[in-house]
Amino acid sequence: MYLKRLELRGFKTFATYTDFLFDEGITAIVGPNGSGKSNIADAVRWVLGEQSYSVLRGKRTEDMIFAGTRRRPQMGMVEAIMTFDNTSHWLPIDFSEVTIGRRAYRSGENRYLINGSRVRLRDVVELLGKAGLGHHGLVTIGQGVADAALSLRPDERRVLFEEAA
Amino acid sequence: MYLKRLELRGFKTFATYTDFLFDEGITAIVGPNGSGKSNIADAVRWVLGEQSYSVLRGKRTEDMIFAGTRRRPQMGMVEAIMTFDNTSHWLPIDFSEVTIGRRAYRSGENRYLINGSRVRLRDVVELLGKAGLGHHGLVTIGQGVADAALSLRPDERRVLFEEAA
Amino acid sequence: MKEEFQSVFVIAAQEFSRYFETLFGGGQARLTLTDPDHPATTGVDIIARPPGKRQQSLALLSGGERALTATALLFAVLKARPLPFCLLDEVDAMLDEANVGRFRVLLEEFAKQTQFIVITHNRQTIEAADTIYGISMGEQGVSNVISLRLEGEKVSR
Amino acid sequence: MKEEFQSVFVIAAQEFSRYFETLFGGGQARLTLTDPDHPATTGVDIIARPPGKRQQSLALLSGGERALTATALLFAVLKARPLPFCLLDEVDAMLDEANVGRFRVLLEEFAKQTQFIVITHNRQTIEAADTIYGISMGEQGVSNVISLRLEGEKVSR
Ligand SMILES: Nc1ncnc2c1ncn2[C@@H]1O[C@H](COP(=O)(O)OP(=O)(O)OP(=O)(O)O)[C@@H](O)[C@H]1O
Ligand SMILES: Nc1ncnc2c1ncn2[C@@H]1O[C@H](COP(=O)(O)OP(=O)(O)OP(=O)(O)O)[C@@H](O)[C@H]1O
Ligand SMILES: [Mg+2]
Ligand SMILES: [Mg+2]
Repeated sequence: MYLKRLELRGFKTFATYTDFLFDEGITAIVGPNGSGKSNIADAVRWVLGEQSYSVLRGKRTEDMIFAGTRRRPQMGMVEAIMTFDNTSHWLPIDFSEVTIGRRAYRSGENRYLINGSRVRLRDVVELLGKAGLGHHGLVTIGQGVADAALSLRPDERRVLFEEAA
Repeated sequence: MYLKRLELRGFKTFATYTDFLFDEGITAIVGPNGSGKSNIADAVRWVLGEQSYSVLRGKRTEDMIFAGTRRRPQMGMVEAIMTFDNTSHWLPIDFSEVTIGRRAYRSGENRYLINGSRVRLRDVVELLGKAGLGHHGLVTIGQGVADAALSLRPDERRVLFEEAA
Repeated sequence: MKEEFQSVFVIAAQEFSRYFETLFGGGQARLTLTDPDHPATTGVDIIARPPGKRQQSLALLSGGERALTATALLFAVLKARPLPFCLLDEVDAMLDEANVGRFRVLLEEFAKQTQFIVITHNRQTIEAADTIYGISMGEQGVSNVISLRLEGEKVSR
Repeated sequence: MKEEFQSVFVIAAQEFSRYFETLFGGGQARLTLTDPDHPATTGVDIIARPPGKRQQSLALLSGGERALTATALLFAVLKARPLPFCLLDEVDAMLDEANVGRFRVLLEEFAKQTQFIVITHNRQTIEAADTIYGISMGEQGVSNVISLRLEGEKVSR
């Protein structure tokens, strides 16, 4: 089971349609400060159902939508889709390829999709939960998170282990 | 006015007598992880009278004294001395060169010295205060402090300006 | 849930000690429970001693030593409860050349079981990758992407 | 004390906008008071817009953009209330090549008035130095020091 593809349209600085293809093994993402690398990490969390905007470095739905600049107008919606190779049946759903998608609008409305069909957030959470991708806090490990794990109090640090369980 | 010299003996990883000579302008300090670079920053804060051991990444006096390793015994005391060129009379004291020193013992006792004579902590604080070096929180800017300045709440951030004043 | 904590902890604790030694090229570390009699509420403590040094509180560790210790911990939890993929965002930023080298070896080992997407500025980490995506900021405040595969084939997107 | 805050703030605010543009090579930023009618208690807010981007909350800034903005702020306060010397510990760690270059230029300018001791791993920052101290960890857990002066004269201590 691995992530084959991440498609972004309107997610933060990824205004234009962007299609990342991934292989198994190691993929590196490089580039200057502020170019959009960590925004990719945010997109992954967002598609997987992240509900805390502070974790996504924002405050509300519209912070996830390309805000526009002097040279390019803002967008009205954002869409991101992750495609998983599921031949190992990690996701308990009878498809060898599974897409999980999320769309959001400036109104604040969020929509969730599995294999292109609209579902509820809880369906995404449930599917990922069964695959061990639900509460697993380590799917993306952000800038500064690693050191934070050391600064936590012992009772807070426990949560790392509980979330992975 | 500038820092001419920093002498360490027994300060954290600087077990053996170490003598840093500094010129005006820029001095770079380089080296691998854990070699002792930030310990030098701690020593500077410590000599200037720092009383918060958490700021010095420790808990008590003895954390400032070389703790020993399997190959070398711990030490019983630490001493650090900073020598300032004072020809511009930045420090309101009638010497063209001024040394500020601090010694501490495993007992927890701390001693303060100005030009080699024993003084009280308050004398050091007062002298530095008159020179604008008293509460100035920016004498050393540590790993992570810079970003923290952005994460502070507005009322906390105010302290940056008050401390420098 | 609490049974789960216990089983995750036991495996992670074992792996943490191993990964710490691998990443530091020596030294030793372990995880401990603050209240072993109460697994439902106990906290988790870390005891770490880099090679050639004496064991002291975590606070006294250097920036790079903390980053490396945290990496050992996160990999240990990942080993106890594997994920199909994991995205690392500049976890190697504070590491010197020697430590990045050991991090890279561990990452390559782990990558046999887990797909990694690694945001990095570090040459050694980049060298471990099969595919590289270069991100740049365009004039309109929009991210542009170029992909580079290991064979040197460059594709603009 | 509160008068002092006001005078420090006015100068720092002016310098902050200037240093931000210098370090980012463009864009704009300013400091604002949350409660200007009450200078004794007002907080200080930061509004920052990197070049080519739209102004958004500080939280949305990248790791490097935050480090650069914080550097502009700290230099601004230093300009308002100068110190004879200042020690910087890896403040350039998150910066890419272009940003380190601009940081270095500002540092060199500032160094005409202030002595700087800079702990760094960054080649460009090291190049700005007149003296370099190399610290290494010896076998006994003791720090060793080598100094290198710009003329290339190497002295072991
Ligand atoms: N909704 C949005 N619309 C447009 N731009 C946005 C939006 N949200 C965030 N940004 C911009 O994205 C940039 C941050 O991008 P990101 O954090 O991905 O950078 P990065 O490549 O990780 O850089 P670094 O190497 O410094 O960590 C900021 O400049 C921010 O203004
Ligand atoms: N009292 C002490 N006695 C002996 N060693 C100590 C003492 N206090 C701290 N240390 C050691 O000093 C080391 C940290 O040194 P320091 O923080 O200066 O490293 P650094 O060169 O800044 O590294 P980095 O590049 O990772 O930031 C730790 O390994 C710690 O164990
Ligand atoms: Mg980033
Ligand atoms: Mg350090």
